[in-house]
Amino acid sequence: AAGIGLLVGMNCPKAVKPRDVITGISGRSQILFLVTYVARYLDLLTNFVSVYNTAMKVFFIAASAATVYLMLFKFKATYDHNHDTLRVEFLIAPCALLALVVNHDFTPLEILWTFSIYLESVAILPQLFMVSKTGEAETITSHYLFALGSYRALYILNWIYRYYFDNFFDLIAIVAGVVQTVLYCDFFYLYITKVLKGKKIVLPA
Amino acid sequence: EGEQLFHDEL
Repeated sequence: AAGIGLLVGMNCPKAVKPRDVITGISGRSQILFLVTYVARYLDLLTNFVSVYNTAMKVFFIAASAATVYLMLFKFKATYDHNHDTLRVEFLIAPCALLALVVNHDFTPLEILWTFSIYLESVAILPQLFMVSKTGEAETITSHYLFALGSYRALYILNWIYRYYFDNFFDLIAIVAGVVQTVLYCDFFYLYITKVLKGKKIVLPA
Repeated sequence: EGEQLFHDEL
């Protein structure tokens, strides 16, 4: 929530003058996150888990939709097309196929949920690709990525807790969550060793 | 425990 809120905040027209909108954010990753949250939270109206759960689902969908709108429409001029080039079809197709093959239940909602779990684990790739292409990440982008990466990393602790105390585990969510966290690891390394020391992340050219 | 009826995580 902090990471997504940061992104909306930094892209919000009231908060910053248009030219200050942070560059270096991958619109493609933001679209993948929007698809992820919509596909996963379709049960928003049918399954009530808790006020917190529903509130966060609404927030995730609304904030990522707002980010996509602000980035690709309102501030289209500052969107960096040249560096945001990772082909998302190569991420979406395998996740869709895998969701059809490996799932808990062959029903539309469950397959969409599974697709969303797989997609989330690779949704950050366009962003990491863009950072490697631009060779650097703005500090605010680094904070956003750190928050986003630690979100799923913390879930791993929760899954361990639930395994030992509730004797419950969801292998699909766990495997995808571990893959997703691993994808952030090299970024976490850069974040800890550089950004937290006040330096900017500049990748070797 | 059995099969999970619906997903209670984000």
